[in-house]
Amino acid sequence: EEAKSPERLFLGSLGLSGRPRPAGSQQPGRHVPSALWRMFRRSEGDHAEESDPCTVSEYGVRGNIIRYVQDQGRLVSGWSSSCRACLEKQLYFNMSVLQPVELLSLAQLEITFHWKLLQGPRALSVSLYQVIRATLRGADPQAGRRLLLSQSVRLQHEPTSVAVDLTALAEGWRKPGRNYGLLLELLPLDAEPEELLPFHPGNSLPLEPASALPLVQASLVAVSLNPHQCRSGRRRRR
Amino acid sequence: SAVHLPVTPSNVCKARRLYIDFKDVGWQDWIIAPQGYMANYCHGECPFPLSESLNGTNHAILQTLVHSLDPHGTPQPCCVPIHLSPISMLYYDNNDNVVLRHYQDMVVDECGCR
Repeated sequence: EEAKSPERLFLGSLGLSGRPRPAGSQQPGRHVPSALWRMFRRSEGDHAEESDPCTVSEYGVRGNIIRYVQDQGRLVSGWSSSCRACLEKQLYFNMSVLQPVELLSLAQLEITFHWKLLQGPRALSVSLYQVIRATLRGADPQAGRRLLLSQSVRLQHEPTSVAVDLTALAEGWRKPGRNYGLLLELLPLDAEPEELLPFHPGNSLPLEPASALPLVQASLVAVSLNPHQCRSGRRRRR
Repeated sequence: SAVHLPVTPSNVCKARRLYIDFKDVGWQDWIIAPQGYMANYCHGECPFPLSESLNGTNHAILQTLVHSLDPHGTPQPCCVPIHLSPISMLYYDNNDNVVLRHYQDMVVDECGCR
């Protein structure tokens, strides 16, 4: 009966498989990315008539759905097995949230580093890998990964962001069993590792390795088009 | 030759305002913005003669004429939306991702006889 309720039929016509039940619905004032607020307000503003609801002008692509897919990865270990002085962060974005009918037009990874005052390095070497398959503990970690990006980042007082276009990769993640996520490797450039962390590599478990490094926030901006809600060839009002 | 009384204005085809507050339908825990939706709809008569304010096409004007001559055989033109606006919704999905979605042609701005 639920399947045929008026609400479900109505939400279905809006392209939603049902009433969303977000886990954090009880947390008032949850974070909404400021970029999405800006887009929403622009679409509601005085120039709404001129803007095309099926084009995301901020990214210059076709689309009527913009998702900030949250990172569900975790801190893998205090130290990277392939680089003794590095910190590893697993990144995982669940792309199954896109409905099969939707056409993915952009998937952009945005990594933001929030530098902590008076503590930690001022510059990082950042390496991003695609995890191709799971590797056994002790196997060559390089075998299961592919380098996507390697660059240095100078940390400022304001948050510093790095953007990477992962559209082709994210399209592949929509197929079940193809998404092993990403691996982010951070190497402090202007401080000795020992100075940073309250323990030496010999310890079995790090106490709080990340506390010495900047806060890393990652999200995947996925822009997609639902062709049922965007009829092409729509003549603009003259 | 019968005297033909025009329909009272309130029955004429026009947009009827209807606002749905998302709180009333229990959607406030997943929709971030807006607070509600203008679910306006078109309702009313398309009488002969069709006045210009009813935004009728030539075909609709002829149909009202034929209806006036043969009310049981030919219906009046329909009162339908002729101008719609898009809306945007900002909401949390089942994975707590924040989603912005734009919908074309969702709010009825203007109605007409077609």
